[in-house]
Amino acid sequence: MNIFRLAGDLSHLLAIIILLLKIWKTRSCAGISGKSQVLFAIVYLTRYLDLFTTYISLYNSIMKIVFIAASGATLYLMYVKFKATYDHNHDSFRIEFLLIPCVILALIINHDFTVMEILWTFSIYLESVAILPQLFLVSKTGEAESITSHYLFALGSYRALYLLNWIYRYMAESHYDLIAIFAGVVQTILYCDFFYLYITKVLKGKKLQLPA
Amino acid sequence: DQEAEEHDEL
Repeated sequence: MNIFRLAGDLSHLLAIIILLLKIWKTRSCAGISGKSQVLFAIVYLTRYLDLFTTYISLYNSIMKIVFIAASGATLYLMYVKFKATYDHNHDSFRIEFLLIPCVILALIINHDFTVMEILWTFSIYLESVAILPQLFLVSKTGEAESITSHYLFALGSYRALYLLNWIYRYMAESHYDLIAIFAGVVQTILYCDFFYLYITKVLKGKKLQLPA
Repeated sequence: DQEAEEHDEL
């Protein structure tokens, strides 16, 4: 564990907490893509199956359980409790366009052709693009609430911090994982446009509004 | 080297 990895994990945790609090406090999931949240739930469930097979550390196990539980809670709030506030019409990204290529890619490019490893690889690929329905929703409505912007910033920062973690681990431990690094770079690039808007607008107290 | 091993990251 190094400082970049810890900062990345905490940023990830913060993102999930911000999202849950936003929905809970405002009693609304307006502006949040249910499809991205479904994809994240699939990511956690397929990646953290190793909870049953491999023990790494208490920290590791607890974080995995928290991510799965928070993801389930988010889906419950969006699709059951505050269903009436869910922005169906704008959340129209076709997730099969992400799911199918990720399945195919995981079957072709993986470290080992076993069920667990393919599911892990699939989850890494899917995570890298899972935010697209959310970004699509923001682009369709042309704006995002500040709290949604904070959520996206924390979520995007997590993988960017992981990139630093991977650079550190390569230099300090000669450890690297090309699949994770490649997907992490893709994931971070997808947020770049948003990062720019966040820094130039939201941090200056303005609402995140896309040019018409 | 790149072989399947425990994934210790989240």
